Amino acid sequence: MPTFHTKTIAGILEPVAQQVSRLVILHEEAEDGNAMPDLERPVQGVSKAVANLVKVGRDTINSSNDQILRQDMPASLQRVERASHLLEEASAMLKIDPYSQPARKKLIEGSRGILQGTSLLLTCFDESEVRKIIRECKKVLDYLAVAEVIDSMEDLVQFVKDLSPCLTKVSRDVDYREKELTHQVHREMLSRSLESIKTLAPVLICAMKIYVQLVAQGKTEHEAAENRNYLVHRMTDEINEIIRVLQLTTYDEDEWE
Amino acid sequence: LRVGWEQLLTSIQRNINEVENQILTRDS
Repeated sequence: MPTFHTKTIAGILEPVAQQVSRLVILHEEAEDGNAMPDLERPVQGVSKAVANLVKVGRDTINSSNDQILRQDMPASLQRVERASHLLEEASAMLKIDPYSQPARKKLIEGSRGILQGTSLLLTCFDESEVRKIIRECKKVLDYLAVAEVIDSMEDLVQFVKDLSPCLTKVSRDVDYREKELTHQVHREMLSRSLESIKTLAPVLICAMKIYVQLVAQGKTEHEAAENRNYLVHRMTDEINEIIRVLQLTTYDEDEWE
Repeated sequence: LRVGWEQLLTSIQRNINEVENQILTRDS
């Protein structure tokens, strides 16, 4: 059984993956040549569902601005389509010869192929969702990069106004993502970094405020600047760590083969 | 095996519909 990277993907694919595995074993044990049933109707059902899925997939590709998704997704759709054709061929062959061994092989290949294709499709889509979160993380990094040049209260107020909604979105998205992952270590890593960011953000704002006040009073601000810079670097490191962990995957296509 | 293959194909069909829903939901 392959390991699915997210709970959503696992929830969709695991039951079918288990059924395919079970049936393949049963089939291999039953090389006795029992007659196969007429599978025309269920195969037609699959073909129709595949046709709909391919249409929705193509619409998604055409409307997406994500170049990587546009590049990766067609292959998974083709895989599902090819697998669906194998099932149709198998069904036609079994109508003529219910004992046909090549037809049985095509049934197994087709079933596996649909699983592989849908798994790839969901993975492409999931990776695109991850890229959306990473884009938000990079916005936070861009804001953090200007923290060191803010030296007036007015700019600080604007900085907080800009950073807050962005941080809130990152926090919500990463929290949701963390709960979605099946890999416990990755979950813990995300959770840890997110907690650090939540703790560091108000401390950074406070440090920036102290710096701005000292500048306004014409006092020595060297230590305050160092403290602020340290906090900026800590937060930058944590956001970079989140970006790194978001891109880790346990998915290994070879496990399907 | 008779019931097995029919059940599997029905599950596959359901699975494809779920994948489609997933894409439609996230895409909107």
